[in-house]
Parts: sequence; C-alpha cells; structure tokens
Amino acid sequence: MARKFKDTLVEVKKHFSSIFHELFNGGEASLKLINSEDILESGLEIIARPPGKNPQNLALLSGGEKALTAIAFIFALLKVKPSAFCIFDEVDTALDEANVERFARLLRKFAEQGQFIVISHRQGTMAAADILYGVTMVDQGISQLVSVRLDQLPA
Amino acid sequence: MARKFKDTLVEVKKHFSSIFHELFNGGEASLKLINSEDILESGLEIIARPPGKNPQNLALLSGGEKALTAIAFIFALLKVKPSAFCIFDEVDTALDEANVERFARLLRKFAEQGQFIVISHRQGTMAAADILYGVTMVDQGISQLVSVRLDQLPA
Amino acid sequence: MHLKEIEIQGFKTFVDRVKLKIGPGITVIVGPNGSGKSNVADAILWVLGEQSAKALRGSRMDDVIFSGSEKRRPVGMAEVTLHLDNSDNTLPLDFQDIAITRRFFRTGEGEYFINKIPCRLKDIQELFLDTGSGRNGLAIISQGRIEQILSARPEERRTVIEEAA
Amino acid sequence: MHLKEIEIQGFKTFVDRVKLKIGPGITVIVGPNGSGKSNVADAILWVLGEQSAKALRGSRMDDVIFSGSEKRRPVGMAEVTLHLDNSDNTLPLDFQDIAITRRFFRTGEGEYFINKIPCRLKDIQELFLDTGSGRNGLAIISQGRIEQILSARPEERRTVIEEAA
Ligand SMILES: Nc1ncnc2c1ncn2[C@@H]1O[C@H](COP(=O)(O)OP(=O)(O)OP(=O)(O)O)[C@@H](O)[C@H]1O
Ligand SMILES: Nc1ncnc2c1ncn2[C@@H]1O[C@H](COP(=O)(O)OP(=O)(O)OP(=O)(O)O)[C@@H](O)[C@H]1O
Ligand SMILES: [Mg+2]
Ligand SMILES: [Mg+2]
Repeated sequence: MARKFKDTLVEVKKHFSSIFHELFNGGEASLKLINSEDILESGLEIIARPPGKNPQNLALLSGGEKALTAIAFIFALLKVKPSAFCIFDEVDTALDEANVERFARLLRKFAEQGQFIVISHRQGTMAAADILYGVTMVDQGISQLVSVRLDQLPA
Repeated sequence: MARKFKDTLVEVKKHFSSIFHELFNGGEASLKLINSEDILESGLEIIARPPGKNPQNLALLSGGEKALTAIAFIFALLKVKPSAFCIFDEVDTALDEANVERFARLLRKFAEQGQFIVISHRQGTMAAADILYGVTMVDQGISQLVSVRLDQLPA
Repeated sequence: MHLKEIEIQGFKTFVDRVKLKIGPGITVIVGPNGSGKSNVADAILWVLGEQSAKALRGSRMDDVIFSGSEKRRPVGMAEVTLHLDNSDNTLPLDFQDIAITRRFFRTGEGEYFINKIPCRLKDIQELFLDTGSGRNGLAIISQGRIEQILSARPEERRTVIEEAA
Repeated sequence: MHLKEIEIQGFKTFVDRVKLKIGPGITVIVGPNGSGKSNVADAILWVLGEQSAKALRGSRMDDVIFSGSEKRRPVGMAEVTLHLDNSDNTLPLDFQDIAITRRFFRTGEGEYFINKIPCRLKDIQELFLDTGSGRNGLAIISQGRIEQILSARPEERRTVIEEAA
C-alpha cells in the first residue's frame, strides 16, 4: 500500500520535474512529502523555481507561473495514469502568449496518446486544434454548435 | 447608522443596475438584503440576469458573466465612493473580446474622474491606455520598466 | 477506448439537440462568454454519473434541465448520450460500440441506459471507475480548477496521487 | 489628489531602481508572466501601509526584499516612494506635494517618511483612511479578486457596502 503510493509518487515526481522544465524552458520543480517519515499520511508539497530565479515560496509566484506549474502537475499525473479522453476548461487564461505556445506544443504531444477536448479563448490553443467547434447564441439563451474552419478565425 | 447604510445601499443598487445593463448590453441586476427586516445585520445577495436569459442562480452563470457582474459591482462602488486612483490587476482575463471592449469603454468613462492603473494582457484594454508601460526581465529574476508606444504593440 | 460523439438535448442552454463529433487528437471549443462551452463539459461530467449539483454549478439536480429563456419556454427533461468506441476493450463490457444515455425529468426521476438497455446510475459510474476517465479521474479540469490546484492543502494534493496509484 | 510617480527599489523583483510616472487617465502595465507587474501593485499596497505578508503573497514581511536571482545577490533593504499632488487638499496635510516613503530592512526594522520627515507607519495609514484610496478601500483589486467577489459570502458583501457608507 505504502509501496504502491511511493512508486507512484516517484513516477509523478520524475515527470513533473521534466514537464515543468519543458514548459518553463528551464528551472526546476519537485514534489516533496512534508513529513518524509510518514509515507502513509503525510501531505504533499510542491516546490517550483522558474529559470533564472531563486527558489521561493510558491505563493510568491506570479499568476501565470502558478497556472503553468499546475498545468505541469496535471500533465505529470496524466503521464502516470493516462486517460482515454481529457477535458480542459480554460486552463490557459492566465498564461501570456509565449506560455500559451508552450502549453499548446505539450498538448499536441499528449494528444498522440489520447483525445483532448479543450475550451479556450486563446489564439495559440485554437491553432493547435484538429477540429474546432464554435458555440453560439443566435437566439439568446439557447446554444447552437457550428464547426469552424481554422482559416476562418479572426487574426 | 442604519439610515446611512440604507442610503448607501440604495445608491450602489441604482448604479450597479445601470452599469450592469451597460456592460451586458441589456439584462438586469440588483442587490438584495437577504433578510429585509434586519437592515443592521443582514447579508447582501446579488441577483443578475444576462439579456435574453431567465433569472438564474448566480452560480450557474458562466465564468465570463460572473467576472463582468463583479466588475459592474466594483464600478458601482466606485461611483458611490470615488477613489483618487484605482488599481486593477488582470480583472479582464475571463472576458471574451466583445466584453473586453465594453469594459474598456466603461473604464475610459470612469478615468475622467480618477486615475486608473490597469495590469492586463488583453488587446482591447491596452488600446484604452493613455500611457503604456512594459515590464520586462532581460536579466532573469530582475524587473525593468520600458514605456511602450501604442503603435509598437503586436497585432 | 475513444469518444466518437456527444449528443445533448434539454441540458442547460442546449434545449435543441446538438451532436458533437469527437475525432482523435485535439478538439477545441470556442465561443463568447455565456454561450454554453462549459455547459458542454458539464454535460459530459453529468452523463458519466456526476451526482453533485454543486459540481455542475447548480443547487439542485433539476438545474441541469433547460429552464427557459425570454423567448422559449422551459422543457421537462434533459438528456445526454455519449457514444464510445470500445474495440480495445478498455471498458469492461463485451461491446465494440457503447452508447451511454442519461435522462432527468423535472419530476425528479432519472433514467439510465447502456446501448438502449435500462440500467442503474451505478452501472454507468462503475464502467469508468478504472479508466481514469471517470468523473473521479483527473481527466476533467473544470473552469477555475487550475487556480485551486496550487492553493490546495498538502493533504488534498496527496489524495490526488493516491487516486493515480 | 492624484499620483505623480512611483519609485521602487529593492522591492521584490525591482532590485534596481525604477520610476513609474503616472499621468491622468489610464496607465496600462503589460509584460510576460512573472515579469513583475503584480509586484508593482504590491509595492503600492505596501507603501500605503499594508501589514499583512499574506496580502503581499509572502509568508513573512521580509519576503518583499529582493532575495536574489541566479546572477544577482540578495539585498538588505526594500524601499518604495509614492509622489502625490495634493493641491486639492484631499489629504489632511498642509502640503501641495507629498512624498510617502517606506523602507524595510532584513534586520526587521522599518522606516517611514512623509516629505523626508520620519514618521510612524500609523501616520501613513491614517493619511489615506478617508479617501477610499487607502489599502482598505476598494481601490486596489488584486489578481484573482474578481473570482472571489462573486463567491463571497453575503456577510462579506455587506461589509463592502458598509465601508463605502
Ligand atoms: N438550466 C438552464 N437553463 C437555461 N440556461 C442555463 C441553465 N443552466 C445554465 N444556464 C445558462 O448557461 C450560461 C452559462 O453557460 P456556460 O457556462 O457554458 O458559458 P461559457 O460558454 O463557458 O462562457 P465563459 O466563456 O464565460 O466561461 C449562463 O448564462 C446560464 O444562465
Ligand atoms: N523578494 C523577492 N525577491 C526576488 N523575486 C521575487 C521576490 N518576491 C517575488 N519574486 C518573484 O516575482 C515574480 C512574480 O512577479 P509578478 O507577480 O509581479 O508577475 P506578473 O508580471 O504579475 O506575472 P503574471 O502575468 O503571471 O501575473 C515571481 O517569479 C517571484 O518569484
Ligand atoms: Mg466557461
Ligand atoms: Mg500578476
């Protein structure tokens, strides 16, 4: 029981570290048991250090850095326990354009192993779509679906 | 005491209602004392109905509709108790392009009465700037300031 | 196992039936604020067996039934169907194609079907239990959850790893 | 009363001194994730007298002092100065131009000045108490507060109205 948890933690840790490094183009991150003596009960802590910066309290990170770190954590879990399909609802809202690009690139890599349904209003994420659907409300209060051709998107 | 609170509530209510109507291009919103008998203690409830839709539990509103409603509430408070300067840090992240435009338009109106320092990564909000500053990290971990000319912005 | 199509009718703002074909790779859903994008995510959560009204942003279970607009009257039932390809036998059912249907009526009754055969909600929930794709899996990241992930308490974070173990 | 300029040095990522001139109307601050935009908002909150480390995203008060980067060593002091035009006498001080300065040292000592004259933190906090621009006013909406406003409890919302009354 503790064996299985420990193995999973080691796996997630490894992937979290490398995915963080990829998304941040550097830096390092890790997961740490708050009480390493107590594998069965101890809570888990996230340590993250963006490139060029000194290690800091997670709370001091910026909104976008926090979001990108959370995204790295989610992808690490997906790597260890893959899902046939995955739904992301506006996970990229706090990211700047450069980070949206990195997120989209990682998304494309993972999409080779599973389906992703991504809700977003970011250009970079839309550009990664294999299929694009638009939800519209021509009649107020009622949703309709249109499939959008990628070259129809506004700049 | 209760008199002053009641007067302020009536004022905020009136402005919240009209600002909501302006930001949503229709619809209606109001503030309501949960326990109208108890003016001194009762909590305050927000009722919001976007245009064309039926009145609904606030929680059922979309992320963007909630954000826009919160923005209307903030501006209503500012109308009743104006501030010499005001700082908005990424209040527009959940808004779609059309709503960012309406937010920017309202911002410009209020900026005639006071200064606004707005942190944003949205095009529509940047376009409303009288002055634009860019924060950069040429040396990792160290912030520098540049003033940006509005015509230098990427599309 | 992969998704083939999602059919939604009477569910929240999708009063008229829509069909979303889901292919391999990345499907991106775009649209204005309040148009119904997150409602699609809610529909998927719901058909997989979500029982918490709060997780669907409602306060009661019938909040998922289209409650009318200025120009359209409310309806009495919400229905969502998920079509899946199970040729790799990920789901513990002896079918190549699987259709999961959930209905809910204003009267409070719910109906559940697997390939048109009536079943219990439990049967649908248990179908996905081991796949990671169930609503307990980390497969569905709702709007606003990203902010919560980093501010979660260390114990909650541990639970996430336990579920993946 | 209006802001004229903000000077920041040694505060979080602004180890080298920067001066932000603030004009009338709208000043928009842009930049990549983690570049220091919210740190500017924190600097303003701080110089107005914020005493909660948590409100500044830290866990201790010295978290506001530049703690070094890969290529730069930490420094021993953070300093922020706010230059204001008070010709309309909004602030209860008999000066046309007012400069508010706050310093904090790693040793734990803080220094406060109004127009270069040493004062207590309390004097700075009370200066803004009635203007709505103080850190208690609704004038500063931090990153992430919009989401909290609508999910606030009815009692908290009432408090906001009471403060405006
Ligand atoms: N049962 C219902 N009947 C009718 N309308 C409903 C029902 N439940 C929710 N809605 C409406 O659905 C809308 C929210 O839709 P949704 O959350 O999918 O928007 P969204 O496209 O995700 O927007 P955003 O980009 O702002 O997140 C709200 O306006 C809400 O009033
Ligand atoms: N005392 C300190 N010394 C050095 N760096 C610090 C200190 N306090 C905070 N930081 C760094 O400042 C950065 C956060 O800056 P800030 O929150 O201003 O970013 P931002 O521009 O608002 O980004 P976003 O667009 O993502 O919100 C973090 O990388 C954090 O590590
Ligand atoms: Mg949404
Ligand atoms: Mg920020």
